[in-house]
Amino acid sequence: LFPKKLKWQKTLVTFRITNYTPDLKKEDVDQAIHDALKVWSVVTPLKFKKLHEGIADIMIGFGRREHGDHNPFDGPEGLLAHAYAPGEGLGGDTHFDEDETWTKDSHTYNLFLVAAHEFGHALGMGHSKDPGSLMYPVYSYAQGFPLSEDDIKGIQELYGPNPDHKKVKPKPEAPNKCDPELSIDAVTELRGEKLVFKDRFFWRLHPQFTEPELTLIQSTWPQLPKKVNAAYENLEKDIVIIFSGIRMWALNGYTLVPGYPKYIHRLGFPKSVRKIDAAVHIDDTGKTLFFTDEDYWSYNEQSGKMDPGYPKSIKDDFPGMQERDGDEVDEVDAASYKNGYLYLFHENLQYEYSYNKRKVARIMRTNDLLNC
Amino acid sequence: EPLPGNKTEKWLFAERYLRRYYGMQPGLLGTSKSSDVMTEKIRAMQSFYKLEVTGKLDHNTLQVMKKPRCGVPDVAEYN
Repeated sequence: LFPKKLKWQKTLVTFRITNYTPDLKKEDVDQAIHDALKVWSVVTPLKFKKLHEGIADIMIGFGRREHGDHNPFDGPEGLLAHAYAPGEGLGGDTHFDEDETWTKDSHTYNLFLVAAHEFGHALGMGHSKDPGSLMYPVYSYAQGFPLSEDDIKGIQELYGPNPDHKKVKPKPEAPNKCDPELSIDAVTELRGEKLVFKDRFFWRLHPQFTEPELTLIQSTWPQLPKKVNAAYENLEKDIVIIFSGIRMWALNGYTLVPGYPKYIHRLGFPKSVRKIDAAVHIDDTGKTLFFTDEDYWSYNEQSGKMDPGYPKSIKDDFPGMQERDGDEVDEVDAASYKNGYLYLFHENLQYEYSYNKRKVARIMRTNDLLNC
Repeated sequence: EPLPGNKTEKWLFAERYLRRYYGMQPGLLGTSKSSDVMTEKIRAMQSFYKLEVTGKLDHNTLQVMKKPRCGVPDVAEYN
């Protein structure tokens, strides 16, 4: 929240769109503004009334560089928009940088998402430190209802809940990389970097830097689904394959390869397989291992076929993976391979498996991967 | 006007960023004073973005500064 918890001392707040961007049809701008205000009205008693002339509480406009408030924009990229805290005159006003390209889809920058963020400020919200929150300062694209628990908690501290609106389902908050119970969905190398997927996010680890960078999956690859099940890099082909449900996508660097998604059954899985839990390419053998429920498969990248005799049981072929309560591990969340060792992730533990000696060499916490 | 000292483009970019979003006072301070203020503001920004708090203008910090964002300050009082 802003200092002194600035807020509107009324629940009916007026707004007026004073000009339009040429990037979108007028009705698309009207719709984006309407939907962005609705994000806040569904979780508070606030109501918004549109004015077509005169002075409204929230005056909305598009401008470039110096646009009348001595707070100039900076040309394309960088600063996208700003808004003023509730109050007289400039208070509540919201300005968008006309040097940006405004869109109504995943291409940058989605007007609805930026407007919803800015109206948060116009109602009294400050910035959030949670990368999964709408009020996080850095732009990121995501579909669905944009408010996180943190956003809702903040706005309801100012205005209270919406008495007659059913509870909305907030976006989950960003995962905490050093949570000792952390489990992950997938892990892969990508041209020397390591990507670790968890819920709607992924951490990007660069070998020279200790600090993993947390980003929303859809902010980097809007075409990918919100959740990734498995991923692996085939260095020879310089591609990374990402799996979600029965579909798979290919990345060349950070660019999606055209012609995807494809169905996983093209790799030779029976139709009964509906999801891949983990995937890892073994550079030394040219084989890729896929883990599905209690089984695993070996895929020959050269021939593009599954090796005969598979699937096999994980428990039988990877002995020694024990949970804390002594049960044998028979499912894998994620897998990676480095210097003759296979790293199999299960819940909050990772098992360093010696590929040659065929036995578990070490057991570590999953979040060791994130330099915790 | 020649750049004061050996300020690089990156340093000036970061100065602008910290002035706009972290309330760093504009104007020239004595060189030692200005670098102390800059270090303290960089630490504040690194802490906000859960980066490693080094006070140095490292790669990760610059990467975050370059991301498209909202124009409202992250910590300073906004008026």
